[in-house]
Amino acid sequence: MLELRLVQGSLLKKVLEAIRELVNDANFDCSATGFSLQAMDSSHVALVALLLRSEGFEHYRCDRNLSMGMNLNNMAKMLRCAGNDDIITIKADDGSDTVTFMFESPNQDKIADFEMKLMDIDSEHLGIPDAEYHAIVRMPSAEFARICKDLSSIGDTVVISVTKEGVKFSTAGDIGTANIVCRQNKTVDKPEEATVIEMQEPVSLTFALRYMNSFTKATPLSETVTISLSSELPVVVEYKIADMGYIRFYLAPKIEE
Amino acid sequence: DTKQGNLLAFFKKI
Repeated sequence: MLELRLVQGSLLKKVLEAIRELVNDANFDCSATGFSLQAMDSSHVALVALLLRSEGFEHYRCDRNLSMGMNLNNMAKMLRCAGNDDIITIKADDGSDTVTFMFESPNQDKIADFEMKLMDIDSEHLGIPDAEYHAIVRMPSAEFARICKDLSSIGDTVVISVTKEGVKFSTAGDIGTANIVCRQNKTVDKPEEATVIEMQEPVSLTFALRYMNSFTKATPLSETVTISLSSELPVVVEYKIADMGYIRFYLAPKIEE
Repeated sequence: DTKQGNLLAFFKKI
């Protein structure tokens, strides 16, 4: 028996909108730790890892570990039927081939349940080792989204370079080139507006903008984004989900031939 | 020239 009651149901709606472009089908894993997901895109270039910790739910019952295969577009269709202020409860019985999403309006005058068919998915789980990153950049998520969108109108790839001076996003295409430098800026009114760079050593890596733009669908989940870079590793683009967990995107770099 | 890296080259399947 599984029963997860999330008062801030809009979080789940936003999570689905953040990942459904990247991944079609995925297994949601439920354990005492929380509600989680790890899935790669079909070309094995990008990976999304989601964790919603059990403590973040108003009620969390998971009698035994359960993996539920879901089509994310279908799940998003159902969650779009929940109001932004609704409380969402996810329910499943052991051995069942369906999951139920229950939506309650804040004043309890409307209760809806949507039952969705589960699917068997052969998922490839990857072990992601803890890593020391050469550079970690934290910046406003909307600013990062704007940069990725702007650069993708010029080129297909972005070079992200971190130096003492700041973080530089560069692209080149048929019509020309573009460079956007964001300097460390801690003297802002609100901490979420700051750009903070922790650098052990300079790093420069090239990534496909198509994937970066897809990651920025998670922007509504968090005011800030953290970009962790190491010269020999995939980049991690992390959006923290307030008090509950995170959504992390990993992207393999472009490599010199 | 660059080519797209693959995550399986960095992380192991478990």
